Amino acid sequence: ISAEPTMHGEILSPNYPQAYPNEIEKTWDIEVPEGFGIHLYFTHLDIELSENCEYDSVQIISGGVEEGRLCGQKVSKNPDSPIVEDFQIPYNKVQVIFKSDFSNEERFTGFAAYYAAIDVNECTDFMDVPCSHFCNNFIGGYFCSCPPEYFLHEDMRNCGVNCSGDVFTALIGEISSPNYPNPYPENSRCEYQILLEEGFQVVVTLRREDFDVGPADSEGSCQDSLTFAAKNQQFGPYCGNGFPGPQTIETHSNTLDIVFQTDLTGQEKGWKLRYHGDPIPCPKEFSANSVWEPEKAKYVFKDVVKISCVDGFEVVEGNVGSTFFYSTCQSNGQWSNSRLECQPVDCGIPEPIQNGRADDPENTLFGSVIRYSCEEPHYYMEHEEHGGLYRCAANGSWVNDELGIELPKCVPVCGVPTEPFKVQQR
Amino acid sequence: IFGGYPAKIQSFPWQVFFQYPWAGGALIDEYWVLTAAHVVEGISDPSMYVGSTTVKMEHLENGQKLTTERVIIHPGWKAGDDLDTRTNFDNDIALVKLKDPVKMGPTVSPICLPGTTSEYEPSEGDLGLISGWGRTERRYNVIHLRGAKLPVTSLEKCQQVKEENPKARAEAYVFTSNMICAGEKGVDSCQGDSGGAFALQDPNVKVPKFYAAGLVSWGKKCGTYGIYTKVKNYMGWILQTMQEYS
Repeated sequence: ISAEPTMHGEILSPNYPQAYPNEIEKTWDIEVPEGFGIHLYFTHLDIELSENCEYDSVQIISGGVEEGRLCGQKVSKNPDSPIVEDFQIPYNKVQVIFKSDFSNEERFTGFAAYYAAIDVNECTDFMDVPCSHFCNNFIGGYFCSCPPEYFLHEDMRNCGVNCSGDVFTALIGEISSPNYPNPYPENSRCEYQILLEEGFQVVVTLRREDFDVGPADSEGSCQDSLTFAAKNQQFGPYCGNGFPGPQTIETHSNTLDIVFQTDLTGQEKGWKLRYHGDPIPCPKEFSANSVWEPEKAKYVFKDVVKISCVDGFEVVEGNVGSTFFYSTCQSNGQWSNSRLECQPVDCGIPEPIQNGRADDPENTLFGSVIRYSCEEPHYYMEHEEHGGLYRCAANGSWVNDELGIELPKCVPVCGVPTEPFKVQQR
Repeated sequence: IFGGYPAKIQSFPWQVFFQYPWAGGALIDEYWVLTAAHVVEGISDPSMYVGSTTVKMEHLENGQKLTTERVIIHPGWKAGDDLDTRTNFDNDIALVKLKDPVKMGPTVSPICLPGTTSEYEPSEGDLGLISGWGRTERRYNVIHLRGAKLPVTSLEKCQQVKEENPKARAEAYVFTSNMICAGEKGVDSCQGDSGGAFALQDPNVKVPKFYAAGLVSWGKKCGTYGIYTKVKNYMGWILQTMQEYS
């Protein structure tokens, strides 16, 4: 017999209060509204007694589990109550089955039972705790709530903490799990990011003793875990008591995502890490004909060096020559101005002089030598002792040992006629 | 030139031709011409050529025309006298600064200046050369350059020459130590040769090398003895002026 859910009802054995018939089986499917339990109680019970109620019985089954099997005669032990037997069913459905066999010789009157919907305390009536933190019962249901600073997840059962969103941009810092060193919150996912200026790589240091996250399960999977992700690389997930990873993790990235995931159970003290930004190194390039200042064994991001050309060399940018240039170690590990190099100073084609010429130079680079000469025999070189030799100097000028950058002068030869005057003797 | 011979400009490559007045000068540097003050007096832009033996216009074009930048007459030159009656030729020396440098070569080359030592003091008997396109025994001037060799002689010789110019009184002529007298046996400079160099051979070098000991200045009578401005006495002024205007 089944019916629409009701808040209460009566069940009577067949022919009650007359003797029940032989060989009969009757079932009642009782249902109260959802969220309620059922209080089923017997006020009269008179059923043939047998061992384990094998002959005749009334059986109470809820959720496939037999809550009870009754037979015999029972009287109330409480003079103020007519109830001889009762059951508190924490579900809203119960099945009552009455059976009689064929062999009754005595007269048994059966049973009278009543049921009423009762409130179930979902918070305490079940083995499984329905809320991760606080459970609040009400008639027909329950709701969960959370301690301060926790929030209720969408499943309306579990509490978590708002621990995500922190972005660490300082070049050095410390990050720890929520509440560290007190137990971290369960059922939470904390996402952090270290975001450093380009040119620095994040280096994480985590001491073994600063890590206590729930152990892995029998299959080796972490229930709670700490994971690092940087530029196509992942470190972790890590769990356990004592950090199992390397003490120092070089990420080769200026950003690092940190995810700390916890499950519902097992709250340990958590973890604490330190990080710092390690400037990206630039190669110490060997460059002939130049001097780097300052001289260092290793150059890193943002280092600025003055690259000075040695004597006789210069760096040419556009049409402008200079004896030095600055280069900066960039965020990509490359030097700025790397296309510039010290090259030999070019003195260019020597300036022409009046009444003389310079030899065609083989080249005009630093250290080259040219010789000026005068148009002989009508000109000669003034102050000839300097020899007319000019060397391409470091400053880009043709320089003579005696005259410096002053050009030689070709002065006319005086007083020497091409043809001597001959007096014609008569 | 009296008593001279035709000459090539290659023998006197320092010889400068003044077209007006018809006269000479001596090239002493790429930018400087030395001449007599009376040649350039009152003339700020004389027309000059170098490098040509003949001074016909078509030949002159083969030489180099010189362009004047400035004319500097010696401050001791007494200006303003009529040349026909002038009796004082003291300090008859001037410099002409050229705008453009002269290109030297076989036909154009400067004459040296005298040193300041006593070796460059002309002595009687020293043989020198003169050149020019001036008057000869036969012509008032010549087209083809002529030259002559003549000795230095005493200033008295020049003083003793009988006056030819009736307008001037013999005793009025001024003779100073700034003058050299030279000439013999009818070899002399004459009108039109003024400003040209009286060239003596440098005593200090083995290779023949000439310096301007004098400048053709004046004379009482052509064909006797001529007076030349003694260049050595003006070396201070010449060098200072050249330096000042360079």
